[in-house]
Amino acid sequence: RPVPTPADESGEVAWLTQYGYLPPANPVTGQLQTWEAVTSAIRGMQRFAGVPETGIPDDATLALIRTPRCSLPDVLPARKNGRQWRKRR
Amino acid sequence: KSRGRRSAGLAWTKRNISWKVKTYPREARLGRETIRALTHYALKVWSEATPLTFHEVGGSSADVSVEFLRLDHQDGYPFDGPGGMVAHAFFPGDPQRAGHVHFDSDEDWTFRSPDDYGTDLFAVAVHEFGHSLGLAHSPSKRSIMRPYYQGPVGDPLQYQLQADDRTDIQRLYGMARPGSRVLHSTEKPEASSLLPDPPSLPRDFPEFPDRCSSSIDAVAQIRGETFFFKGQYFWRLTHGQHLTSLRPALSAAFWRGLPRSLGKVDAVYERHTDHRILFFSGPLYWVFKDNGVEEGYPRPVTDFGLPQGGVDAAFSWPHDRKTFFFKGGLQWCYEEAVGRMDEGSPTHTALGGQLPTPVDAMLSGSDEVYAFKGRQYWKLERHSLKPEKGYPRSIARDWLDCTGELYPPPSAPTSPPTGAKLQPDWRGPPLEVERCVCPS
Repeated sequence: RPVPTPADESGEVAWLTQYGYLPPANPVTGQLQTWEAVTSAIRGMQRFAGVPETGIPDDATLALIRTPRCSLPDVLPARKNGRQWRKRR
Repeated sequence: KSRGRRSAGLAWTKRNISWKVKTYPREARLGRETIRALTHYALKVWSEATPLTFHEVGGSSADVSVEFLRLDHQDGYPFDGPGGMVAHAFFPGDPQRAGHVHFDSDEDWTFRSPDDYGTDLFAVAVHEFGHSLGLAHSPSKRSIMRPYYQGPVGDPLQYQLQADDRTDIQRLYGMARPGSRVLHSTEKPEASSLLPDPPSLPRDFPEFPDRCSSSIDAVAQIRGETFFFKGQYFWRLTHGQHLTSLRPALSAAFWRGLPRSLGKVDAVYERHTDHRILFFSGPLYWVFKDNGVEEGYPRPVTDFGLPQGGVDAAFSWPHDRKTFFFKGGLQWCYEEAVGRMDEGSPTHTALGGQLPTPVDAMLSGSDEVYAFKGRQYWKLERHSLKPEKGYPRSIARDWLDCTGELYPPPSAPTSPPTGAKLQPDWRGPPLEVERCVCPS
């Protein structure tokens, strides 16, 4: 069984979900995000932010998570007609 | 959702986009005029790179509507108090929310503050309007569309988009002027560049003057507000001496009946006997009731017993209803109550030898007079017209909301004129702005 993310990472998980790096947890099963999914999401966030891609919430990553920012997600949901939102470059 | 709004997909199809600041933050450090001005300049950044133009509207519906809201405001993006999420805006393709721009009113919104102090409203506004026009977040550290707040981006009057952002927005709307769109033979015109060209701006609007580096042609207290005239334009200060807009308005568009061909005005004052407003330019003068010219004007200035060549400056005392005209080294005193020039006029001006003459403009407050010359002004004692200590000072800095090294620092720490001191008790009915036509 995949290892669910430990509860004390929920702040980062909520942040990653808020900004589109992690799909929302399954509301039906309440299934927590697997740690692999979170690691991959952290890498995606680090890549977008231009910080080293360590896959873990290191200091540089946590500092960004605490930085004031725009509420809109960085990764936009797929558009209704199935086409991915235009990715910038 | 809103009449006439045609936003589709990732970009607006219309070129001339209206905007309005719908709500302001409660306890804000920034005044409303400042917030409106910063909104104007943040939109201007995008219009400089594209064929888009933006105009402010007073009505309820605007294409881009700016609101300062807090916590959960029912749009799916609740704010979270100071820090964290500071603002958001919705894309043109959003059927319900296109054009909505929300700033967290719990943030400490600042303007020209130190980097680590508060949240710079202009920088965030440029970012959010990028979303309103269809741009998503950018990973580029140089881009204004980077999701993280990175501090102020400098003077709103000087700020220009980085190349990445310019390229991205032009991909949606094409370049600023059809003439500058250089398409190489191999380059297929972008779909967006085939959009209908924007209506060209009327060619007869000369570039308007920069308030921070101009001298003044005339200045007047009208119904408690201060009007600074330069060329064909004017700036307006509220009763509280706040600039109503960083951008001047076209005089002929507001003062109905003033010829558009008029290059400049020499003097303007409010006549306290009937609250008419008089404009002087060369050999002619006009009388306005509110902002509409009265029948039978212009007339020659010789009506007052003035020389045919016109005047340099004028001001009128509300106390004794005397109006003083200045030309070169001479001054005239005109009795408004009886409509007659004082016998002893003209006399050598009392200004001579104390400040450079001829002056450009004069202004009377309740107990003081101001003389303007070049980019400086003096405060004069009411009767002797002697300059007070600590003058000259910078017009741009004290009256027209310019700061920074370009403008001579005040020679003495006297406070700039405040609304209260300049507030005559003789205000007539407020000037209602029926329509405001801006040059661009």
